[in-house]
Amino acid sequence: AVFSGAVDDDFFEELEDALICADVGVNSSLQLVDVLRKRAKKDHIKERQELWQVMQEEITAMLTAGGDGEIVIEPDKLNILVLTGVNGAGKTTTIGKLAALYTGQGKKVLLAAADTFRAAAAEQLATWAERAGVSCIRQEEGADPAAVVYDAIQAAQARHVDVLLVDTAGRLQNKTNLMNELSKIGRVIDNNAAEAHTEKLLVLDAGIGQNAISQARLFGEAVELTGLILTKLDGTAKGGAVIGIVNESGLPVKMIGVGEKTEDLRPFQPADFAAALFN
Amino acid sequence: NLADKLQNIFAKLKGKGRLSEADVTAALREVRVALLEADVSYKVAKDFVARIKERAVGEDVMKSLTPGQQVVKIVNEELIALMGPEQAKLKVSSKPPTVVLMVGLQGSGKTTSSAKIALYLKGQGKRPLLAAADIYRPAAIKQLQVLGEKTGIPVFSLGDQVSPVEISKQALAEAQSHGNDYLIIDTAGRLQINEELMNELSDIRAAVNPTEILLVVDAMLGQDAVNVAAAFHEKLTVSGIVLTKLDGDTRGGAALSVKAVTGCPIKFTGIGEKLDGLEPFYPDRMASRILG
Ligand SMILES: Nc1nc2c(ncn2[C@@H]2O[C@H](COP(=O)(O)OP(=O)(O)OP(=O)(O)O)[C@@H](O)[C@H]2O)c(=O)[nH]1
Ligand SMILES: Nc1nc2c(ncn2[C@@H]2O[C@H](COP(=O)(O)OP(=O)(O)OP(=O)(O)O)[C@@H](O)[C@H]2O)c(=O)[nH]1
Ligand SMILES: [Mg+2]
Ligand SMILES: [Mg+2]
Repeated sequence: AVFSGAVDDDFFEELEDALICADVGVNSSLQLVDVLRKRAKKDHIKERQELWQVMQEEITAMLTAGGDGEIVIEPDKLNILVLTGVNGAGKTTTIGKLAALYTGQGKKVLLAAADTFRAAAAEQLATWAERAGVSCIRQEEGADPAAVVYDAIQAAQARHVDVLLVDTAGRLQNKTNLMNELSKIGRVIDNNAAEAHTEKLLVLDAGIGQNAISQARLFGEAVELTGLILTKLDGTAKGGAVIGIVNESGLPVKMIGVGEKTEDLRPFQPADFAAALFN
Repeated sequence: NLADKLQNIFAKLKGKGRLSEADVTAALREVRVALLEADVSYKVAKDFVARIKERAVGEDVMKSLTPGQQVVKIVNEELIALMGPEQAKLKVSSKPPTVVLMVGLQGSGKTTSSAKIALYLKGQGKRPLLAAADIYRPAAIKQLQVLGEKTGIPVFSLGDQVSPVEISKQALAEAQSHGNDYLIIDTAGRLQINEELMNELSDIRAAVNPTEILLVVDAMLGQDAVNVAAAFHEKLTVSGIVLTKLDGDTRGGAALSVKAVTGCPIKFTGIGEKLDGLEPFYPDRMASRILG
């Protein structure tokens, strides 16, 4: 509806409002509106519909600036995927989905229950392991998460596992001790699985507003992130905050969660995402 | 922060001589941006700024010696007024047990908050009973049972093969026969657009007639907060809000949005992962937080 009719001042205001309502944030919204304003002027565009294409292209360009969004699983070596993020974002569930995905591709998968803090965290992951028919390395509640990761790496190497999926405890980015714990997990992997291909993924709930920017920044300082996973896109939230994040960090969105079931995981399609912002 | 920005704007404007209404409008744009950056809903921010303008013009901010300070004062007062009074009181049913139904989106903090509220009640000498009515999420029942064990609070469960409505009914019967004065029912997270699951909540409500229906909201929610709150409120008539994860660094504008759209009091705030991480809601602290 924003993109039908003539290009006028109202249009740019409506566009800014629509972007803000999609959690794109004030700065990124103004940036995008500015790009469109300049294009409209330069190409003498009179119809809003013509700018729709430009908008999608511009957002897609912003989202793919950091490189293509694929989780790389290299053949003939150990691949370690660490999922991190704030409390309740969907890390454990996403690992369950990934376990099924890679097992379905004939890969040998192992899970590591490195959330040793939250009530029934290991049990929750164990259920997902069972569903995928894979093993799960766990220790008792309160154990050092880095120790679980260390054990899991030893097991993965000994068993010639293709994909090791590491679940971590939810943590708020302003908790320095928890960020330090995360850095330690990162070091354990770097020091004990140097030959492995490692992905460190930040799981973001699509419903989060501008705090997502702070999450990406501070988690990125604790561990070198390789990508983002955006969950709960089956809800009414648009997840627009990722635009600002990708713009700032260059981190690509690799996958999206669109539900609570095993099959509800898809590769990220920037063009579809851009279009959906205005639904 | 906003106070500094407004001081600077008005300082520049004052240099031009008398302030006009247009100058006030320009300054209020800064207030709107601050609110949007704090995740206050777009429409709530718009209405709020219109209200501030009314007061600014009505109180002749233009004639003030310190217009920036005066606008900040008005904004702060209006925010506090909008967010409602400090409220840690749960309503009590005339016919015990008082039933409290915990609802909200996936991962918002319902299970943890159920246990926190139960512990808070126990600390007040009450005898709460927790009910595990999430039969969908893997190990959800176990999670509540572990929290129950940690706090010495009984957890009623019928496993995950019995409907949440039936679990709620039997939990109520259990609470009545064991003399529990509070029954806190933990439910599965759900999207407000999932008709079937929203109907499940109305069915639970019809079955056990809760005195409190608490919408658990993650403080870092963005613009979608209004959609979620409006839908839950329309379907169930929410009686209170629990705002979680306020120990994070989010500005928490969702608090304003949810309050503005439902009119429900924010009864508790989650300020940590541990079970003692529960506080009453302080509107003045929330106001300064939202304004950065
Ligand atoms: N609708 C929807 N729900 C999801 C999605 N991903 C996860 N969830 C739900 O979100 C809730 C939290 O998921 P978890 O996997 O426990 O999240 P987590 O990040 O591991 O949580 P913590 O370990 O406590 O920090 C659960 O109810 C999941 O079913 C998704 O893509 N869509
Ligand atoms: N830091 C912090 N974490 C919290 C707070 N409240 C809950 N959490 C954490 O948030 C995550 C999700 O909490 P849950 O209680 O499992 O959320 P839920 O709403 O029951 O989730 P679903 O049942 O899947 O919908 C867990 O890691 C909790 O420990 C809080 O106030 N502060
Ligand atoms: Mg988890
Ligand atoms: Mg729960």
